[in-house]
Amino acid sequence: SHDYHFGLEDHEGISELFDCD
Amino acid sequence: PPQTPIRAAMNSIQQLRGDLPSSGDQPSTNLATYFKNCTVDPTQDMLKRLETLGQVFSQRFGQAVGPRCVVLGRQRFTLGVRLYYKVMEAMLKSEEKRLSVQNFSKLLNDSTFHTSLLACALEVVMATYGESSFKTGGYNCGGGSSGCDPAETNVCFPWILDVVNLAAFDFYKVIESFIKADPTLSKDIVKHLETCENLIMERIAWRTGSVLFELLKQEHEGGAAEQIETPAS
Repeated sequence: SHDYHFGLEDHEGISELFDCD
Repeated sequence: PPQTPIRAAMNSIQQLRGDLPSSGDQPSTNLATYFKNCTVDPTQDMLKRLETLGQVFSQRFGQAVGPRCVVLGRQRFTLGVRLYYKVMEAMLKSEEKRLSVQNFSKLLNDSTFHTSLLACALEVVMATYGESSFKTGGYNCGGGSSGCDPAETNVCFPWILDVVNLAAFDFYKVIESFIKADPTLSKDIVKHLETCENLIMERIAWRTGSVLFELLKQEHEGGAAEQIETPAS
């Protein structure tokens, strides 16, 4: 419903972004 | 009735408040289970962090908006905490599905993660009230009859980063996951977060002292040590 462009791949979640995987 | 900027703002506020349970000042049962599943239970550190940041936020909000607005700051913070819990639960559910694990001890004991998530929730609350809308971003109300006038002061992004003492680069990390985790965010709010994201990417992350320079240096040093492929004949 909005135009935000999601750039993260499916294998990138919040855990990876904070180096906690 | 026709949609006016004020009506649009009122609707957004109504929607935000309606979407957040009034009992949401505490973690839900599901969220509490995630905490209990951790190797190290993050609950006490989290509550302590919220207590400290709540005081800092209310005081700074009062300083920026008007001395009578410390109470208003406290109300904004309470809404922010409800949104923080709601989005955290959605994020963990999605991570559980993706990784097939239930122990998020490392993530949930990461202070930067919590501060980024809370800062994003507070930014959403303030933007909903028109207090952190950029000048080009449409409505800018929020003052009303309360005697507080955020339009006259600067609580616009990146004000929140300074209040919670967070690096812009760390705030950036949470934005996309936040939008994904809360599909009820209005188009205007998503646009607002996108503007914050662009500001960080284009300017704030490149300021002197940014952690980005150290990370780029590490990446460069790591990359140089890798084997270089020989070109095909």
